Amino acid sequence: APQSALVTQIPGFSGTLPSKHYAGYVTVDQSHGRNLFYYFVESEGKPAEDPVVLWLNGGPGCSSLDGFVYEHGPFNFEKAMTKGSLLQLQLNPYSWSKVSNIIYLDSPAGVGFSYSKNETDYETGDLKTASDSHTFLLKWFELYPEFLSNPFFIAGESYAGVYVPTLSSEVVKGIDAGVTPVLNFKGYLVGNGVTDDKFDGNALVPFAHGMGLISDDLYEEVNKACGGSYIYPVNDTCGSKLEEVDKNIEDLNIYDILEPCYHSTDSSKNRKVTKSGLPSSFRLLGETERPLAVRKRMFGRAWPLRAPVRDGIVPTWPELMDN
Amino acid sequence: ESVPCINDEVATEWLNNESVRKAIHAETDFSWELCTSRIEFYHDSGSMIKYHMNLTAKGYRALIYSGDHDMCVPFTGSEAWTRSLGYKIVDEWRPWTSNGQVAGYTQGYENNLTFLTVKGSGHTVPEYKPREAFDLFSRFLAGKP
Repeated sequence: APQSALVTQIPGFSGTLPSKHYAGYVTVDQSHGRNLFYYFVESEGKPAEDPVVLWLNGGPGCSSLDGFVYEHGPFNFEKAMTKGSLLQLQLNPYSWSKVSNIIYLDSPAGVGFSYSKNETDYETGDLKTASDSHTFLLKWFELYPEFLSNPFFIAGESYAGVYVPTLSSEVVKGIDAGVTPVLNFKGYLVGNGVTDDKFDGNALVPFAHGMGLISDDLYEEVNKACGGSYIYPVNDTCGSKLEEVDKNIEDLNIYDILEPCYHSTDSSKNRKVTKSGLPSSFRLLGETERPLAVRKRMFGRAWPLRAPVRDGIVPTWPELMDN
Repeated sequence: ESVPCINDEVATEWLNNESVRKAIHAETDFSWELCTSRIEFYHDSGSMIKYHMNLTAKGYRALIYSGDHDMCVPFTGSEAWTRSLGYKIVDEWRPWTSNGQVAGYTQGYENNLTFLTVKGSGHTVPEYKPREAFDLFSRFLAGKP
């Protein structure tokens, strides 16, 4: 391992690190200066034998350090920090580094700490992201050859439901073509992953009914009007019934229906509205949060009245009537 | 930008702290954001079903898990597409346990494909259910049921 990448101390943590940590950049395109940031946590068990796992958060556009801080990293941040001060970080008893060597990768360039010197690189997509991440892996294993023989897995959640299989496919193609170094790829994990427009799009209504978020009557009505397919409304009745479904669920926390929705007190963090008029906050999905995505497909545009409100503009009643 | 309903203050503050940046060898001339709008991103790979078919057919192991209280990518969709692959069921729908409690349900398919739910969890399973997530992760890596 490159000693220059060794993390010798973590601000906020005063003990001895339970395993070695490394962090830094891998250049995936020299001519553009495209650099991907990684944070690597060696296993607290048997690093020489335990699997190596690449972790990817979704978005697209979200940093995998989300996973490090909030999900399965070696420290418990939430209990250790209050606004404005670094407190004592505690170890996370459920850190995934207990049983694996884990790489948190910020991908594509432009996300988290990853960057490019050529801003045209910030226009990208699934396939380029997979290709760059594959390049990253080949170079990373060249830097850390002692892990090459360990079983290797790729894991992620949400929009990484796209990143994981596309990257896994690149890895397998590389293995089949004899690309070196040869990765000891064994499999992959996907949590709440984006997969397919049809399956993902049709999932919401049965979910909302099963969870008791919409009534039996409304479920029967929407099912009858839409014929069980909710992505592309087949008629106006279907569209209006889907709108009713949306009204029933729109104030819930989309990421956990039983949790309250956190609202930032920082006014600078209020949502911006993109050129298209759609809110552009999309932590874990391709376009926007799911109900909006459903609306977008339903009507070809999203939530016409609410977008300006989110932009800080409250329309007058005549304006509403005009719309 | 803020992500709806998500409090990212701890991560934002820690990862934008100068001493942290220095310690983890991160560039210091731009700020860290949980999710960025700096990139223009195209979903240009279509459905993932064909990728899953190819990978599992080649013998690579796959675990598809779902926090069952997530409305962003609901488990109903993941359950449906994994079933749609048409693989033979080798482990019938059953509860799985963590710490002696039912932690969710699972169904195993041929070609080493497993679908699994995590009861009461939101979108980011290890955040909502760390112990259960650790159990499913470590058992999968170890090739245990």
